[in-house]
Amino acid sequence: MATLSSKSNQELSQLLDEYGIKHGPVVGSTRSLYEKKLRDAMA
Amino acid sequence: TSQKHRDFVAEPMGDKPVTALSGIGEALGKKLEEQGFDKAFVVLGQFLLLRKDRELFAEWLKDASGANARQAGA
Amino acid sequence: TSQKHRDFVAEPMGDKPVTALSGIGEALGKKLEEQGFDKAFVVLGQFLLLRKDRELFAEWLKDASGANARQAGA
Repeated sequence: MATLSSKSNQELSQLLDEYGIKHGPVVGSTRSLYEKKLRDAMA
Repeated sequence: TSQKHRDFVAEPMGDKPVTALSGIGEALGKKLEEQGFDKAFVVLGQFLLLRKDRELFAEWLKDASGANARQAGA
Repeated sequence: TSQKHRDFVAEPMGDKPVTALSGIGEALGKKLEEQGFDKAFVVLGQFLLLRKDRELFAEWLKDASGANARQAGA
């Protein structure tokens, strides 16, 4: 989902909270995992 | 297993290759190395960044290296 | 300083708040917490991910928390 990849780390972090997905900081090495989990949650 | 875990978390200052991690063979090691996870301490860094959450870590490891559930668990 | 460093890298299994790190006061701690770096071990994870490169780490710390060079060095 193009929109997720264009979001800032901060925005992703807030979305993860909204979807109740446990997470650590969104950084380069963890971002793709969290985007995938958000896509699953949104699907 | 707890010994393996102790070894893993004692790794920050070590310099072992990623293949030194239990459950990570040559093939998985190679995939991880290609993504910059060439040392055990870098993988430990990822584990800490994922807040030491084993599920999250296993999921990341599967995505990053194609490890199966058993390997990721190790 | 080396003692501080030893404490830092012995942190993987600790649970200290980020403010326990030398050089990180309340204000910096708060900024780091907002980005998910609420524990010392999470910051250690970032240090390891940056391949224990002190310069890179200091640069990241400055960007993430506005720490000045001295604080980042600590």
